[in-house]
Amino acid sequence: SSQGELHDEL
Amino acid sequence: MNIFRLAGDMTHLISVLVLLLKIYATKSCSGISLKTQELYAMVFVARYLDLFTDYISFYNTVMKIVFILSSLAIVWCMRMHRVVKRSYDKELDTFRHNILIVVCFGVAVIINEKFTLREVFWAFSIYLEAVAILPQLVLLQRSGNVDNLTGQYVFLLGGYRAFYILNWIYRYFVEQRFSRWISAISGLIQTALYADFFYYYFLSWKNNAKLHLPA
Repeated sequence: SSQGELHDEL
Repeated sequence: MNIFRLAGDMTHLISVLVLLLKIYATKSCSGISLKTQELYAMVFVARYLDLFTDYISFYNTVMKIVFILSSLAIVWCMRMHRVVKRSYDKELDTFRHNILIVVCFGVAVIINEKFTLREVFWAFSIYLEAVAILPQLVLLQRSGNVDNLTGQYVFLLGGYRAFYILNWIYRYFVEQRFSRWISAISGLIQTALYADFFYYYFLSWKNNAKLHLPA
């Protein structure tokens, strides 16, 4: 859960 | 994507379809909180700003578009549709939802993963979603009797949250990936808000009686 990771959940 | 996440998304999708079906088939939105629907529309628009910047999968893109368009369509129907808007329980839908918007935005400015426009709006949408059901629960409690489709709609929405919690547990233990803590804590709060409703929903189901929420 690092910064800049994509939001892959809806 | 694991089975719990898919089950959560599908439950969410079905809840929206149930609501659209209720409005379309009965030409009525009685028992539905316009304030909750407006909050959801705001949640999806704020969260899916990344629709234009990040591509995750075809599935994600389609679902995002479906959630944005369906929530806007519901708000439009309840406000503008000549027949549907007449059945809106305006006098029961008195929750001060603007306060939720202001507080959630304030918290999002302070607590976010990164102080960028996109991340602040993302956090705002997560916080707002956690409390967006409140006007709906208050409306149901005030009206007492809940019609079947409205009861199922709220039950499915709660089910969607419950599946997401299982999804996070699965991701943590099986995929060794922890979902964002902002989502997890907000998600737990959101699901807890349904606890009371679930209790009465199961009670009415067990007794085969109409769902009735005590005042």
